[in-house]
Amino acid sequence: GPKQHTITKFFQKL
Amino acid sequence: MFELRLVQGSLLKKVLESIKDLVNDANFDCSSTGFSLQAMDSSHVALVALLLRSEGFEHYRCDRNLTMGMNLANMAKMLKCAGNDDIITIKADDGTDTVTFMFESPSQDKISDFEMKLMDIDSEHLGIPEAEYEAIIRMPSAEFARICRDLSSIGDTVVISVTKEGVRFSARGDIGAANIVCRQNATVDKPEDATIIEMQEPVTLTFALRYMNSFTKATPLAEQVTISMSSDLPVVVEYKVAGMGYIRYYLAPKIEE
Repeated sequence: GPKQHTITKFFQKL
Repeated sequence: MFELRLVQGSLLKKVLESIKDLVNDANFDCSSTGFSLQAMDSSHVALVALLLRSEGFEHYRCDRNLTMGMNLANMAKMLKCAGNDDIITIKADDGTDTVTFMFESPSQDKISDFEMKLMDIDSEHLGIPEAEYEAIIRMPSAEFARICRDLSSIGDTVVISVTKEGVRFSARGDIGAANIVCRQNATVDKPEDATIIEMQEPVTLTFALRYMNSFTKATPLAEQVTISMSSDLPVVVEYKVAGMGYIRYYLAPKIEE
C-alpha cells in the first residue's frame, strides 16, 4: 500500500 | 513580563482540547504578534500551528519575546478547572520557570490561580512554505468530523479526491468500502452550512484517518473547516478561532512508492 511520509520531508527545518 | 487575559476563557479550553491528544509537549511562543505554537506529533507525520493574535485578547502584555515549554496534558488538566464562563488570565514573570493560570467567575465571586511548572523542550521549528493550493474545500466542521468518524469504522486511510463533481472521501477495509461525496452547496440559509469547493486542478490524496480524527477535536471551535490540498503536499485542515486566529493542522500524505 502507499507509504506514510513525514512532515519533515515537505517542510524544511529552520 | 507576559500577561494575557481572555474574557471568553472557554476558547482557550477548546484550543487545548484540540491539540493535547496530538502533541505531548510544546513550546508556546509569546511575542507582540500574539500567543502561538508550532509542534509536531511524536512520529513527525502531522504538525499543528496555532496563532491567537494579541488584538484578540482583552489585555495582552509581552515585554519581550518569551518561549514557554509546557506539557499539554498538564496544561489541559489545569484549564479544565476553569468554568466555561470564566475569564482566563495567563501570567509569567521573566526569569521564572512557572506559569500562572488565573480563573475568574463572571460575577467575580470566585478567583482561582493554578501555577504550573514550565519545561525545557528541544523543538525544531519548520518553515511552512506559502503554497497555492490546487483545491480548497470549505464545509461545515461537524460534517467533516462525521465523515472522518464514519470512515474510520471501515478503514484506516481516507482517499480525498476533488473533481468538478465535488469532493469524494473513500475508505476501504476488511468488511467493505465506503464512498461519501459532498457537492458544492452555496444556496443555504446560513453561511456556516455551506460547502464551497474551489478547484484549480483535480487532486487526489491519501491520509491516515487516525490523524484526521484527531484534528476534528477542534470542531467545537468553528462552524466551518477549510481543507486545502495540492498533489504530493501535506493537506492543511484549518479551524478559525473566533476572530483571534487559527489552528492549522498539516498532515503528510501517504504516497504510493
